[in-house]
Amino acid sequence: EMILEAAKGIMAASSALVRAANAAQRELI
Amino acid sequence: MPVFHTKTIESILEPVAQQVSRLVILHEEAEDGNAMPDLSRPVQAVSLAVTNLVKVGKETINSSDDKILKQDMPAALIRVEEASQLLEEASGMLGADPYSSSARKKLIEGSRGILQGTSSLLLCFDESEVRKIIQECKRVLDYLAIAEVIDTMEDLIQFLKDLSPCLSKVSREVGAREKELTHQVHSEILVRCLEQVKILAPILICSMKVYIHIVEQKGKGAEEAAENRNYLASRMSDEIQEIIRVLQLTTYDEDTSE
Repeated sequence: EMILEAAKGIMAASSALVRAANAAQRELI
Repeated sequence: MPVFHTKTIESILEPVAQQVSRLVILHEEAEDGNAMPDLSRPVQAVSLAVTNLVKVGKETINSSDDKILKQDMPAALIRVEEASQLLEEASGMLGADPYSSSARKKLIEGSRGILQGTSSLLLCFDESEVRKIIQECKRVLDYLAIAEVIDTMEDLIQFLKDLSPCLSKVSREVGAREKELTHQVHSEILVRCLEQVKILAPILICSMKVYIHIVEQKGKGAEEAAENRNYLASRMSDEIQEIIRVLQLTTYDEDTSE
């Protein structure tokens, strides 16, 4: 289904974003 | 950590749900922490993915004849769009001040919003798929309701021609659904009910045939044969009703009663 694929796309992009944001703080802790 | 009721939804959302939880914890622990990196590119990627989801979502809404989906899905799309806007604002603010506390809050709020909006959207879509299966189950119930007025072999043949494809579809779709559920108890109930339906269906047809033979030959025992047939039809209806009930359970609230 197209909607499942689109949701997977959002989650992949969000995952990359949150990983990048997390990486900066992880260095500190 | 939220609990997702299907394996598909779980596989899509859970990895990001965990990362967002970690994001919240990390930023709480490191309130005055490191400078945030430039997030403009990953935020841009999220915005593009959101644009695509909104497009696909609107197409789904327009092509569906499910009134509930048409009513509920737009709110989920708006939630995702608003969250994406928050991420863009956070990215812009962090560009100006990589230590900005309000930008971090927007980043967390936006990430949560994307997750919650996508979750609502997938739930909306999933519930609509479930309603399609329930519609098929109700067709089977309608056929079972007329079992007691079938009193000729011709009618029985037609009854079988109508019921069989419908029953096969229910069996196929409920079987697939059962494999999708993350809730073991719900899955087991569906398996058990489906097995009962498969056992009862040929016995019901046999009982209908017996009744028709007795009536056509004006023999004794028509009343008992009718009772037996009605009992089997009602047993099958009960199993289908239970399948419908369990298909509609999308939360774990019922655990205490089970």
